[in-house]
Amino acid sequence: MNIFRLAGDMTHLASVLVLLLKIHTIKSCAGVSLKTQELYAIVFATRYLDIFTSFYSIYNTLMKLIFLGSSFSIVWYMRYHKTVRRTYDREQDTFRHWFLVLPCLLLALLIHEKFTFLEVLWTFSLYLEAVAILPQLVLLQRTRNIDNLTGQYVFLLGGYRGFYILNWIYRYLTEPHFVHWITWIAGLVQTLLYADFFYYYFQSWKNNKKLQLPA
Amino acid sequence: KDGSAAKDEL
Repeated sequence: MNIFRLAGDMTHLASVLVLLLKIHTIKSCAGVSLKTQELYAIVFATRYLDIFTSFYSIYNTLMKLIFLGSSFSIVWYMRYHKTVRRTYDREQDTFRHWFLVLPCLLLALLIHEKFTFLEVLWTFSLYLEAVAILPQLVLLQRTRNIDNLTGQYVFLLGGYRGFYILNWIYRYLTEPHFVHWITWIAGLVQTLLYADFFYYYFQSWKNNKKLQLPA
Repeated sequence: KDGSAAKDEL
């Protein structure tokens, strides 16, 4: 464990807590993309299949349970909670996210480190996570008024993988043979997708203006 | 077992 990875995990944890806080306290998911939340639930379900077979640490297992629990409960809230589901803007959240799942699955079948069931699904989860934010970014472009909590959620979610990139650099420099091109490239693509959001987020923060993405 | 090295990450 290194400080970059810890910072990344804490930032990631903060992002899901901000979202759960928003949904649970103000009983609203306005501006939140259900498609992105469903994709993240799939990412965690396929990434943490080894939760019962391989144990690394209490921390590792605990965080996996938190991410699994939070992502599925957010999907549940947005789909089935009587009050929250009414605040979901279904007409705006129209990204065909299943068109992301299939290419990621095909790519995982083609490019992976080992051709085993767990490894292919794990690789699939890396590719899917890289693009999972797209429905949310598209939704933010459509809904002009981005409330603070949703903006913070996307900002933290984008920041965590950035810390992970620093973690991979650190591990590459300190651990012999730590080379994982697939993880690195997927993580880099993921972070780059947030680039324009980060730009407008900082602009709004610097000028103390409401966050607005260009249409 | 460097392959698993990335598996200890979340």
